[in-house]
Amino acid sequence: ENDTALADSVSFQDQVAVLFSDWCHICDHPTMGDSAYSHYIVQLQQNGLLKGDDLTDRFFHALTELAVTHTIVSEQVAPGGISQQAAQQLQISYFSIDSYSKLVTLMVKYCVDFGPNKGSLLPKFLSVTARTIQKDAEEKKINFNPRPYFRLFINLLSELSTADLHEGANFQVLTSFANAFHLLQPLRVPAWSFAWLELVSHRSFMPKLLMCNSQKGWPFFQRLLVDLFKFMEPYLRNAELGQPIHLLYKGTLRVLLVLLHDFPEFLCDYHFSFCDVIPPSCIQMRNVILSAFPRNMRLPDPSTPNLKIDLLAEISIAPRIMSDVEGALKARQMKTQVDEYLKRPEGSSFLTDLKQKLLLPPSEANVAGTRYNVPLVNSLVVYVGIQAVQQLQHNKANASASAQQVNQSSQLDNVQIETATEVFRNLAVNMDTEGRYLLLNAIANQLRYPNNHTHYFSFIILYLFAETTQDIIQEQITRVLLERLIVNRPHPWGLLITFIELIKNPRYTFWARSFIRCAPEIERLFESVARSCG
Amino acid sequence: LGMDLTSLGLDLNSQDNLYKTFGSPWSNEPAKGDPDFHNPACYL
Amino acid sequence: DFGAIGDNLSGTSAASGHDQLYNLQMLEAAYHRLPQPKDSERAKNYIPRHPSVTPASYPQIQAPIVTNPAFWERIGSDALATDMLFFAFYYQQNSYQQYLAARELKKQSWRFHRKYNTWFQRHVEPQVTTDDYERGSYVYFDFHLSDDGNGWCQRIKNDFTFEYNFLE
Repeated sequence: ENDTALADSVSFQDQVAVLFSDWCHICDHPTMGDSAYSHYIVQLQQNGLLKGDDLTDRFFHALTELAVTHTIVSEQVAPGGISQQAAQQLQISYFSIDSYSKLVTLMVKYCVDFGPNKGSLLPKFLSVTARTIQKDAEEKKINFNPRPYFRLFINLLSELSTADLHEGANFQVLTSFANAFHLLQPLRVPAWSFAWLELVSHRSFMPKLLMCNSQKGWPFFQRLLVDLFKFMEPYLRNAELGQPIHLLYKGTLRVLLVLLHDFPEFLCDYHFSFCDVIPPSCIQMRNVILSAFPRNMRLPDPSTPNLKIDLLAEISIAPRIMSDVEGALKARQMKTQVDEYLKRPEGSSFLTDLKQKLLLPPSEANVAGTRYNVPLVNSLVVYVGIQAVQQLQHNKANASASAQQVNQSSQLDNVQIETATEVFRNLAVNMDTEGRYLLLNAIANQLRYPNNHTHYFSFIILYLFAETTQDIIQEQITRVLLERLIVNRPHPWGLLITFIELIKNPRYTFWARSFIRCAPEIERLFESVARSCG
Repeated sequence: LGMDLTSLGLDLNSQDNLYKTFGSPWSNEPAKGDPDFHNPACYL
Repeated sequence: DFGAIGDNLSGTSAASGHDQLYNLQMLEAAYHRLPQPKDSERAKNYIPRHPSVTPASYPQIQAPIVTNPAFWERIGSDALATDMLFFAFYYQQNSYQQYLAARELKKQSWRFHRKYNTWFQRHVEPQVTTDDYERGSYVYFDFHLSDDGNGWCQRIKNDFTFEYNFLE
């Protein structure tokens, strides 16, 4: 059986090779017009190669291998002594890849249809190609050459994302590529990481996916960014970067800056997901995301004397959060407990073992590089904050109700608000240094552009500073704010106004704290920060 | 990990969108080759 | 998705089954095979239909300036040079030059008629304007065969109806 299967396979390969050679011949004569192209595709259909079945998969797989194999015409290894980078200069001809991508483009444009329940051509082609790339990378390992596949995708992106396709079809094309890139994410094909990020951020893909179909492409791109951050996280966590990961990190910063400049609302709406997968050591990269604000918003200068934050119109508007804030709480069956506690705190033991619940099992702790489940801490902080903010808004809305009602409901409501605050106070007091740092980070991640989360969490972090009697808590709050300010710009607006409030408002007696003089360079640092904050 | 982000070759004060000339995550150079344009089929 | 930042399996990535060291090695290899600018340079769409051999002293490749939009805006502002816009449009099809030429023509109130593949410009205000068409006298850029030699020229068409569903 194996022999016949093998023989079939060899003859199938040979047949495909002949077909591909014919196609390249057609491409080699530009005078051959559309009729030659369409005739060739009809032939493939008549040969039963484009029915959308296994044979179609094998056909695309064989074509991809042929096109890639004929790309590297010679691998010149430069004479010794030249840097490895030069030595890897391959003599590359893209004629076979360009011909192949032309064939696929024409099949898509001619709307080659597989018939009912077979799906459409492009997703099938892309999933076969993704498997081919993954297989090639697994087999060749450090000898895998990503560039031919990069060329194949860049051709298809350039041709298909500008084609005369109507909006809906264009969206299908872009999401098909997004799904393929998710399949080919760096954690699955690390040897394709650089090609992957260049394709994902390419002007034929990223802006089109983010601009088409009224933001329906945003979840697809958010998933790709999370794929990238997850891959880099273990290496960024310890801030020890070799050249390759440092290049990937700088490339990621460039992409984030394009997003910050051209699509800030996208970064605003998904900041929560990104903060889950960006390690706390990546302060500047996280600041880029947290500094985003809607383009139609004008931010008042944080150092404006007597700036009345409360009077800003935007400060009472909730930010749009597209990420799943409750996901981590639900995954640990904690959401119900939180809701119960916020409604009826008296007699609840929720806070007693809350810290324990936020810890990771030891087996996961060493992989995650922390003893705490950071996404769970983030989820708890933001979810509790959202409940409190909603309650505050509810109170305000009821303010016009009758005095009697206001007293009753506001007493109940105040309990809810105080209970929320109690969650943060309890954790700040009972967590160890590492846990408290992650808690304060989760709070500081909400200090962004003017909105009611920024307002609430700015109040909470200053309240924790003012209410505590422990120096260590005040020191950690200062550290969490300061380390985000002493990196290069950009700095989130909410972070600046919170720190300025801390150092200017005599209520916090900041300058009387001993830790700001714990060392000469620290003392100088605070003086310079105080000057730069006016 | 922090750096001066203005050294990454992107003009963050540009009035125009950056993605149009964003060449590659690995270089400061703006995109080469014809920028993204689209000629309607009836032009051909 | 909202589990620990690291990965559920000890030291390996749930998504791929590779461990961090393997991933770093593969990344190192990829670092020496970065995509090069030429990998994404599109094969020039514009393939001369009848490339003519010219003396080597002539420029053998397009001058970079022809891909500079400012160059075409200058041409557009010089009424005499409109023929250059029509040349690029009809003789450099599917190229960036054609795109830029069309954009300048449109700025000068030329309108492309999809049925006649011809650019029209109002010669005077149209006599009739409805939601579906306008009718009047138009200048159009045309190629005509005649005994004194063929040539591109601008002509006037009176009483022409320009149906808007033919407007590109």
